[in-house]
Amino acid sequence: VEPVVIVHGGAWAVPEILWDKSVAGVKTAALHGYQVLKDGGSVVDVAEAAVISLEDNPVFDAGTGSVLTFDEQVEMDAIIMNGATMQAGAVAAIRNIPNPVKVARLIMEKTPHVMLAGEGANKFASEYGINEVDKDLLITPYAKEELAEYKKYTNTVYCLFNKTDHANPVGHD
Amino acid sequence: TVGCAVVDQKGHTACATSTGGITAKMPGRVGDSPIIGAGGYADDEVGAVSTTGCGEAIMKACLARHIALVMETGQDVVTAIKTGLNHMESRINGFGGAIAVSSKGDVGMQFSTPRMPWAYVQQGKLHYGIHPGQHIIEDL
Repeated sequence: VEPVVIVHGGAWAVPEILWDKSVAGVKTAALHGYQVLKDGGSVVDVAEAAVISLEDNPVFDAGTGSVLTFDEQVEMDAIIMNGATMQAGAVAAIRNIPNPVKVARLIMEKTPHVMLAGEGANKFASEYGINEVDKDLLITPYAKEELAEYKKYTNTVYCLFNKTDHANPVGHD
Repeated sequence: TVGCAVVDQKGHTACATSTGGITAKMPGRVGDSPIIGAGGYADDEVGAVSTTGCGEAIMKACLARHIALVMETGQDVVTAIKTGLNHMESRINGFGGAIAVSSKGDVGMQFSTPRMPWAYVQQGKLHYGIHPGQHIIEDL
């Protein structure tokens, strides 16, 4: 089989100001993942490494650069899955962790569970030396501006997803 | 949201997806990203998928599993993703995108939103794009 590593940086109405940085970020992540594969890493190593590269890039809505909840917190979700064993690990609403995918992998490999959420996920991460960081380290000026803009125009929380370029971009899963 | 799908020389597959969610989300709200079959799915007998877009719609559509299931019928990766996205749009009015690899080394990406940055490496070439229809190839 010809190996391939593919990544994405989120499907939404990416504003022009983020086009170049987004493309540069996905190129870097794909190359990084492929290098891990060439160096003998497993497919799980590759998936984790590529996603960490994207989480660490403030351009993307994950890890550093995550968007904010209505009460200005950072809550993140992540999953990792191994196709050979169909084992999976996931975290939901984990707070203030730079790389949620690392915690997802630990859940997959160290517990009989598939998902840990909220406080339990943070507590589990801490047991493996992955501690919460100051949320300001994860919040970008862009995320703050986007929340402020949102609050200026509405106080209704719902999924605003629109196919047009004129859609109000409110992030994406 | 960000994600990765990978297949190696032996046909082993994996996927990962990670997200900060949507701006101004209700505290405690969880989208598709950590849900198996919605935000991601990997099975060496088929391939691996990572999705992105409106989390509520993706969950209702079980988008990653839907795409994998279409791949399982023998459809190519791109057709499978298109089929999944079309289903999500027509039944739930939801939009998004996905990347996928088959365990045979086929690769594809599609999106029904205005843009989605993506990139992949295969056979010494780096492929990437962000706009609909854009597909740039660089030699490594």
